[in-house]
Amino acid sequence: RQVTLQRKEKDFEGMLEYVKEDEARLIKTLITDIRPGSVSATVPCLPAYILFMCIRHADYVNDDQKVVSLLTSTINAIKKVLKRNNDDFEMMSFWLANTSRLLHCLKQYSGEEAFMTQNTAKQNEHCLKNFDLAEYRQILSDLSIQIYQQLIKVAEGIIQPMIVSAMLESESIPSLAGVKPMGYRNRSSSMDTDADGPTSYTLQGLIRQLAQFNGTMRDHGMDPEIAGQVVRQLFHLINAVTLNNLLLRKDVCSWSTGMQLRYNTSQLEEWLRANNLFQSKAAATLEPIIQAAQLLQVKKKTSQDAEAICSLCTALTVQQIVKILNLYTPLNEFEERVTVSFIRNIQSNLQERNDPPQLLMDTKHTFPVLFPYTPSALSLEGMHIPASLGLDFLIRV
Amino acid sequence: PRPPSRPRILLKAPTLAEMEEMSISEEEESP
Repeated sequence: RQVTLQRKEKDFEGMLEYVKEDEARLIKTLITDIRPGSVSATVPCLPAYILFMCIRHADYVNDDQKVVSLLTSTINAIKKVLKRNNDDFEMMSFWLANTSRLLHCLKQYSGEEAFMTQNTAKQNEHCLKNFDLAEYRQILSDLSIQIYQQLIKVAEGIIQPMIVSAMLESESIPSLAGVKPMGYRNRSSSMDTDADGPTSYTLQGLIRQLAQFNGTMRDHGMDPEIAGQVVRQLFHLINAVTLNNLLLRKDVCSWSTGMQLRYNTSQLEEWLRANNLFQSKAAATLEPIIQAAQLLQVKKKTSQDAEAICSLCTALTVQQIVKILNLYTPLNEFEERVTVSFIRNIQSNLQERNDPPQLLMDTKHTFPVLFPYTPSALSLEGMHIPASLGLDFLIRV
Repeated sequence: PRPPSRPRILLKAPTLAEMEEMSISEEEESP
């Protein structure tokens, strides 16, 4: 029996055959009803590989109707699942990973030289024989962009309410607790009591949420480049919401908030480093709040101080610098307010800059998304389909 | 060197928006 099994494995060409009548069953089992957890112990993006192996067989037998029908049903089913789960980050992440993997497969096995450079000899043997699916690649690319945008929307909805509290109000540096400008109550006291709770709006809570997003995307086998773009977009929101709040609230424009903010941004940078996300350009999006934190902390008295501020604050507009200096609130009676002449000095120093006139940052700004081609080293002939998926009507060819 | 493969036939596809319209009209047809 063992000999037979080994021989079958050897003869397997990495294709899956099904009768046309089973297409609806395949789509229901593999797309409509699947839960990401049911394939978590298998190859990441298993649904995408199974679908591609089915496409390969339909291509192999030269059945254009079958290829078109399967691709159309696949795309429509994915869209339906996403519509039904439009606030579920896990589902968005799962289908973004699988849709982009299916797109990569259509490229990798297209037979086009440009996509074959990293293929093994066996992978090149497995290229599509009869059909050019370039137009379907375009649809899958458009669909991936749609899912990405939906995923960003869901993630932003979750972290938006946490940002101000986590970045500006909660006290992650214990020694700074209670050091607030004169006349302002400690707003974060109630938040600190549930610092370990799942909904706490401390910096740790925000980082935990980011880690959860990142872990989900990694578990689903999402390309690291795409996950990096998601994190960068979320870091942009953290930066923009934090800075806008700082620009509108006198009580947080103080030396101690500057200290707190610098510490918090360094923790976010540390998290990026620890998760190999430092190349994602996410860190650069924090530059305005890093500079705002420094602006709150530096001396603001002499003309040398003014020059230093001008060369330091390159990611802030003149309007933003002036606003923060105007709002700056001394911690105690020993610290002086920023003088009008100091602010005028800064303004004249920076008058040549052509900064945009608006004070607040655009929290809705979106970076263009890119899905770089990422071929897989995986061999289709070695793919194992767990019996628990209920796909026993697929015949390995 | 690999033998030159014969040209593949381009399978025409609707755009994602067209596909959306088709699926909406399908849903409308079915009760």
